[in-house]
Amino acid sequence: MGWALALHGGAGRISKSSISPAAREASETVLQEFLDAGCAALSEGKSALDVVELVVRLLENCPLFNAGVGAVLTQRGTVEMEASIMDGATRKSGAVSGVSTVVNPISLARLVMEKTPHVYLAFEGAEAFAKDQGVETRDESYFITPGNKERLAKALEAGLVLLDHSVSTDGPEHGGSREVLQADGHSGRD
Amino acid sequence: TVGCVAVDINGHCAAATSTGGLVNKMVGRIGDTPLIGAGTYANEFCAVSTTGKGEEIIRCLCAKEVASLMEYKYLPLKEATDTVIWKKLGEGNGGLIAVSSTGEVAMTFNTLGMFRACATEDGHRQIGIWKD
Repeated sequence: MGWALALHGGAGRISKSSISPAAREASETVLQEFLDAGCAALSEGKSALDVVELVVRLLENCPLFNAGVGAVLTQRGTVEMEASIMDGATRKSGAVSGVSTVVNPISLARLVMEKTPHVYLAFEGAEAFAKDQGVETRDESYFITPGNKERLAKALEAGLVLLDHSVSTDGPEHGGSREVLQADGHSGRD
Repeated sequence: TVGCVAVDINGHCAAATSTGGLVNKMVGRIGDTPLIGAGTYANEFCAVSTTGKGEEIIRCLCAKEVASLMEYKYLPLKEATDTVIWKKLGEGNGGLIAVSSTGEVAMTFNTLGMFRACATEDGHRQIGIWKD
């Protein structure tokens, strides 16, 4: 027995040829950095709950990943972020959806868990709760990066193509999902 | 999507997941991340954070499924995560990270890649994107 930690920055159709050596190095560098931060906290005796919040805040603040700064865009070019946290010792949990101004949605999710009788707040209610709690907020433009604008443009363009080439009834016209290749080689999947 | 799971020196597990969702998603779309049991779950056995195609992860209830396999079928962590990712979640649909209360770690995915890293108190460390 002992402490252990794992973190991820998303999965998808990430081919080796689609990531430049510089981008790969940048990703691996921040993964290493955030892993070190989490390990240090666990070594100091911090609780698992505190550590997962700490590490996810770091990931949210890093524009290389699809949460917080660099969150992907909706069809309308807006940001709708989601987060959740769960404490295994108590099975308490908290979650938020549809927040567009909260810098660290994971910390808002923890506040839902600890400060409300609920487990899940969304959209206007979540934003109002964020203001009540005094968490850091920013204008929506803070989260939108040039790269994500470009990805949305490509996805919108590819979406039109994919509508014409749906291969199954899982296509968007049937309310299902569609997969859109992004400029960085990720699939449209998060 | 980003996520982190941890077990501390007291054997307590926790999981956290955060996301922007899908590029070009419909306004108002809810993904797997905030749905406890789908994208995120933790109990006294393990902690799980998933990533991938949210709608499929919701249908499979992936995170809770891992915990249930450990709790009710007594599977070790790696076997439980392999079962969920390779036998229940369709190929190419995603992955997960998980830790057990006894300090095991699993990072399992059936997509081409997953940005991931892990460490244990005994010095094991791994950082990777692709399977190899």
